[in-house]
Amino acid sequence: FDFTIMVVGESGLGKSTLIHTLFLNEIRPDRAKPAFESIKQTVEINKVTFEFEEKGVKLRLTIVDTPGFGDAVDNRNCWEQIIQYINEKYSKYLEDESGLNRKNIVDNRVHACLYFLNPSAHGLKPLDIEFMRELHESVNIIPVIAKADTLTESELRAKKIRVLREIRENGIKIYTGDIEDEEDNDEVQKVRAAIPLGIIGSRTIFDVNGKKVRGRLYPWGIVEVENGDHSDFPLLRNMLIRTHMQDLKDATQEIHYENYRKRKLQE
Amino acid sequence: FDFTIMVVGESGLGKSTLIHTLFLNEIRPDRAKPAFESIKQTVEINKVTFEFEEKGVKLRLTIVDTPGFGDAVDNRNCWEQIIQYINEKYSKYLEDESGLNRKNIVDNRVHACLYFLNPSAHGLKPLDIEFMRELHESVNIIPVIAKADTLTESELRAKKIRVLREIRENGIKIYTGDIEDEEDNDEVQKVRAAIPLGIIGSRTIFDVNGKKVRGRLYPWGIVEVENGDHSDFPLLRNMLIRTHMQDLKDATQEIHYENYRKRKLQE
Ligand SMILES: Nc1nc2c(ncn2[C@@H]2O[C@H](COP(=O)(O)OP(=O)(O)O)[C@@H](O)[C@H]2O)c(=O)[nH]1
Ligand SMILES: Nc1nc2c(ncn2[C@@H]2O[C@H](COP(=O)(O)OP(=O)(O)O)[C@@H](O)[C@H]2O)c(=O)[nH]1
Repeated sequence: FDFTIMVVGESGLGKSTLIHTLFLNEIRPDRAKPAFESIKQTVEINKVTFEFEEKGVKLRLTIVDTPGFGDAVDNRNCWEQIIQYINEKYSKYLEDESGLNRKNIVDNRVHACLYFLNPSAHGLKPLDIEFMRELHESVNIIPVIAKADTLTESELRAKKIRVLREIRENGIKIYTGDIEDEEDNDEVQKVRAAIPLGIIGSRTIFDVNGKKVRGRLYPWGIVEVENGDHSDFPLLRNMLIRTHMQDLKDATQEIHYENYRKRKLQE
Repeated sequence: FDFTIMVVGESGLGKSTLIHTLFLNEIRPDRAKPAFESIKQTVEINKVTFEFEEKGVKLRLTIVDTPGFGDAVDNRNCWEQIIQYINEKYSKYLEDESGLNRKNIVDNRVHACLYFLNPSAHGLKPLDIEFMRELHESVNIIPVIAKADTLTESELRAKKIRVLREIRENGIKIYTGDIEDEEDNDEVQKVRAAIPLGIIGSRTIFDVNGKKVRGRLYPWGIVEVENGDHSDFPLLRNMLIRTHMQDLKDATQEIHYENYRKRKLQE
């Protein structure tokens, strides 16, 4: 059972912290990147694979990190490396699919692209629009509002409405979480209604009245990552690991991979 | 008594909110700018002037806003409009100074440039470095860490250390708040020690136990803008309005304006 999640967004939006919070594993060694390194525009593609086994079911989870995205002064085309990576995986799958060993094909295609929106932006930034327009027909894009503890409840609500409106105005097709035949499934509908999810992550655990709480300690209070009233993090984890994992794989196979094959055949 | 403050930084970093918090006045009408407007790279220069009178002393305070800075996909040279504005004011002053009506000269030069650093960045972004290198010999640059309520106390401390180190490594000369003969002035030293100031702003006032408090209401607590334990905002206000206003004007006259005159004479 293979599942690949790609994380994309400007440096500092809490991507590695979120992956740690989700899977208790690290995507990169903790090295501080000196600012002048990122003046030339380079986007790296790094990946790390974890294998979990639960009740005899093996899950090979791959996280693809894209450091450098959006960090330069001139960010034109900084999505090219990302498109190239996604297409390389489709190309490999197409090759394997037409080969002799179809039964044991390894699925390294990207099933979900978590796109981190800067909470400080008034809505979508031009780079967000360009990225999503370039990739919405190649991969499931799941936009998330990073560091949602920057926003009050009303600011988060307003931002979600604005982001969805701008996504619609720009003809962008994001992953909506709408699973066929699951209209009565409360958990699925809860996730759908909250998109884009406002997320918070943390590597720190505190003792709050004898209870272990993962969160962020501020002079004015403690933000609890697992508290649904503080952020949508619990919904995101549910979505990726339980309610929507299969649908994300299905949509990749039936929509995005098909788009790739059509493009390939037209060449 | 003329004083001009310019605010520079990406959209959404809380610039207009900060000016409101400082001076209870607005720098721009509250219109939401649609995202696609900012795809072409344009930086506007807008200014608004307020006149205050206190104990018979009249203060003409001008705030120069620079919407569009850093908001495009390609931000090369987005500082050009800003350099042009600053030099235009020096040029006008030079002209007036050599004229007949020297006694009543109006000083419209920019005395302080509040440069908003994104709290999400790991240190300085390439754009921050380029901007400050281009302008540190033309105007007093006061870098501030915007939306400091995004950062825990230890993250803010680490960020200040890192920003100062990167400023030094890149040969950038920021306004240090070091006033001659004020080494024993506690208030001045407090400001100096806290640079770059971590600031928080708000347009909302809450009732907390019968006391009126300006701040931001989160599910996990209330951030108080005026509380020195929550942010450096009280230090910033003190600095701009009391302890450092005269020194900012002096440094503009004696350092930056002199640099301009030297450049002009060399042409
Ligand atoms: N306010 C806030 N800060 C966060 C959050 N998650 C991570 N951070 C902090 O943001 C900084 C950058 O996080 P990091 O995960 O390295 O960001 P990345 O560059 O996107 O991988 C670190 O100081 C984190 O502690 C969050 O949810 N809220
Ligand atoms: N977390 C946080 N949000 C802030 C702060 N100041 C302003 N904001 C919010 O950030 C958003 C953008 O603020 P605005 O002043 O319009 O930013 P500008 O585009 O830089 O002028 C608004 O929703 C503000 O309420 C702050 O200190 N902390």
